[in-house]
Amino acid sequence: VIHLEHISKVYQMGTVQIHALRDVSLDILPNQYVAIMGSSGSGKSTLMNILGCLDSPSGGSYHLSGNDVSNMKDKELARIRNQEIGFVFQTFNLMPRSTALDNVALPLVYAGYSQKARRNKAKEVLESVGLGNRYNHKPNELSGGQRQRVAIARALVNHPSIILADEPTGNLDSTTSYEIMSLFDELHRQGNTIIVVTHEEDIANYAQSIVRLKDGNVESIEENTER
Amino acid sequence: VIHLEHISKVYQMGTVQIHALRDVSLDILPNQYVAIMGSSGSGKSTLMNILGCLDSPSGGSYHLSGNDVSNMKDKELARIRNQEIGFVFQTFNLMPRSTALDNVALPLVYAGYSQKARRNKAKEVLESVGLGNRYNHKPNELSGGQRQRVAIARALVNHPSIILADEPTGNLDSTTSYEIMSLFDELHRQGNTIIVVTHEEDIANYAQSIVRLKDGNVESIEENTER
Ligand SMILES: Nc1ncnc2c1ncn2[C@@H]1O[C@H](COP(=O)(O)OP(=O)(O)OP(=O)(O)O)[C@@H](O)[C@H]1O
Ligand SMILES: Nc1ncnc2c1ncn2[C@@H]1O[C@H](COP(=O)(O)OP(=O)(O)OP(=O)(O)O)[C@@H](O)[C@H]1O
Ligand SMILES: [Mg+2]
Ligand SMILES: [Mg+2]
Repeated sequence: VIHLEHISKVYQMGTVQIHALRDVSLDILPNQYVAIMGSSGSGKSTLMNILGCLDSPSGGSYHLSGNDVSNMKDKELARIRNQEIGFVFQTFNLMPRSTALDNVALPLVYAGYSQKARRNKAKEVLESVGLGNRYNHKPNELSGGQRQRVAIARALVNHPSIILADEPTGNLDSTTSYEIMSLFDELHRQGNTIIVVTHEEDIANYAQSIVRLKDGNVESIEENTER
Repeated sequence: VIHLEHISKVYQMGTVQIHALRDVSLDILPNQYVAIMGSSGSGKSTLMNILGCLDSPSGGSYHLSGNDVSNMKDKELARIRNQEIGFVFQTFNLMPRSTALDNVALPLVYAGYSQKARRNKAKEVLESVGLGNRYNHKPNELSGGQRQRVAIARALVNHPSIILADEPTGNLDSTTSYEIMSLFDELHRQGNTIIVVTHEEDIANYAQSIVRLKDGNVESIEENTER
């Protein structure tokens, strides 16, 4: 469902070029569960932004479900970002003046739900990440791990078939991490495609294969024999 | 050097009271290295904000180097926050329109350094966290782990004797985490007091003792026999 061919991403900083991604080719099948690892600055989030149709590469091609993403119109890209892909950002990106409930309900507005249906659906997803008693808190009235879970809930609320999670357990204790990874396991079991960036081997071991990035290139892809 | 007695912190949300901290009493000696653990929402960051003189408790008392913090004037509190305590925030809190260099140099402005001295000192500290080649990047031109390291560098630039680090390795791969924890070990060896909030047992094991919070209370304090 995901076909990347010779993807590169270069940032121009004055006279200096930063090669965030150099040459990444990757195939991810439907219902596959992939972990992406690599050192700080190796290009993981840059790769996730391209996969999530939030950024375009400098070179190479990205085919999603057989269609070339660079040929898609804005309206189709917006629909894909809202309905097909759920993105958990490394730095959460919550709306600071809205409650947890309103943050989670926002993707449902684009999907055309009524206000009552949005509130009920958003509350349900917040409960599934353990935040049933925090839904009327704004982000600055929540702990770091609670904000992270609001970001996770928002990514899942439209039942996307592709879940992109950038360090989803970075701020969570082991018990809460286990709850989130069990939730991802269930989503995988339901047929969805899951891609998780993590720096923790324990979290990577929930996936079927582990892609390791190094300096903007794919260093290795290992099958996880424990799954 | 740190003496907390029956500290509580309550937030009023409409008619509901949230007890972020219920009854925390704790003594931390000079040159002690303490790790704080506990589930998401158990009160760790709230405790750190009180320790860092960034927030005041609802009840109880906090004595720092023998002085009651609640009796201190604003000028003295500002001096302590700038010179005595280095704080690494869980969500970094960098200035978005300034470069890494300017973010790290800011505490040196209050400390009265010349511009040339500030730039040199800030570059030196950024190099010590592996960001020597990223100092003119703004936060949105940095990876998550790079932003985290800018926050760490900024906390250390004024050579504070008390370092409060809230999840300093949450976005770092194992090699980079090891570099940061080695840096903290060196600062500890130099006589400073280190308090680290972490959800990872590997990181907590660098400390001499581990304080575990649960629902706003201290559940246990264990000596780390491996140190
Ligand atoms: N301004 C606020 N208003 C209301 N409740 C708050 C506020 N700030 C924090 N809380 C609540 O206080 C509790 C403790 O928050 P705190 O940030 O200290 O947790 P934490 O242990 O650091 O969690 P994490 O590991 O997720 O970062 C949480 O349940 C949070 O929802
Ligand atoms: N807008 C930008 N301009 C210049 N350089 C950038 C920009 N965005 C990212 N970079 C650089 O590209 C590289 C890759 O960044 P990326 O965020 O993909 O890393 P990462 O693997 O996600 O790291 P981390 O584990 O720290 O989150 C980094 O070295 C970063 O400094
Ligand atoms: Mg990243
Ligand atoms: Mg916290």
